[in-house]
Amino acid sequence: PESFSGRPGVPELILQLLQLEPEEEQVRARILGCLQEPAKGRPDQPAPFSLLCRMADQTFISIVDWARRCMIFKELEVADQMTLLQNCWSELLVFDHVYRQIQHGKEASILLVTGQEVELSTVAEQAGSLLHGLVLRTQELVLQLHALQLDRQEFVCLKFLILFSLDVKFLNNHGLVKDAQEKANAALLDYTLCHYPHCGDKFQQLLLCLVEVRALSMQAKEYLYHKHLGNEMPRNNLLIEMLQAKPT
Amino acid sequence: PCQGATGRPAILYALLSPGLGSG
Repeated sequence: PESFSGRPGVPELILQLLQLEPEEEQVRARILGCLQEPAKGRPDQPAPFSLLCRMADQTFISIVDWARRCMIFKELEVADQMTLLQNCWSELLVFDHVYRQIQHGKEASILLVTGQEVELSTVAEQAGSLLHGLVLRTQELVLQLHALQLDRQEFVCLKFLILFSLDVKFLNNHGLVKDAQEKANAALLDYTLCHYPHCGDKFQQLLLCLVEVRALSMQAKEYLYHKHLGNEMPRNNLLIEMLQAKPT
Repeated sequence: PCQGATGRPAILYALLSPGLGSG
C-alpha cells in the first residue's frame, strides 16, 4: 500500500509512533532524579508507598508529555486534550506497566519504571491484599499478551488507540478524533495481518486485551480511592486530582 | 471514584497549556 514506507509492511502511522516513543533510559533517569528530590515539607525519608505514588505521578507526566507530541492529539485544543486524557489516564498507566513487564520477561518479579525489581513474594508480604490482587491480575494480562507475542509496533499503536478511545460525542473536534481512531484501527489491522498471517484473529485478540486493561484500570482507581479515603495518599498527588476531576 | 469531584484537574491543565507544559 502507498501509506507504507521505510520498513515493508509497517504502516506509516506506526512508524511515526515508534519515532515518538520515549527512550526508557531517559524516562528512568528523569523519574529517578525527581524521586531523589525531597518532597515539599517532608524532609524525612519517604515511606515506600509515598515513593510509589510519586513514581506513578511522574510516570503519568511522561505519558502526558508523549501525548502532547502525538500527531492529531497535538492539533486538538487543550479542552479536548484534557477530555481525552481524563478518559484514559489510568488505562495508559496500566498499559505502560504491562508492557514493561512483557519486556522484563520474569514471572516471579515486577520491574518498576525506576529499574527496581520487586519480587512478587515481597508484594504478597508487604503490599496488602488489594494491591497484591491487582498486581496478580495484571500479571495474568502480561502472560496473555506475551502468549500473543505483542510486539513494539502493536504496543505503540494500541497506546494511541487507548488515547483516542473516547466516544467522539464528548469532544469539540469530532472529525480529528474520529480520523485518529480510524487510522489507528486500520494500521493495527494491516500490521497484524501482514506480520502475523498465521494468527488471523490477532487484531481482535489485542482489542480484547484492551477491555481487560480498562477493567484493571477501574480496579486500580478503586484502590487509589480507597487509599485516599484512608488518608494514606500524599498531598498534591496528581493521580488523586485526576481521580476527583469532574468528567467533562 | 467520581464522588467529591473537584472540577478541572489543575496540574493536568498546566501540563497541557502552551508555555506551561513539561515539554
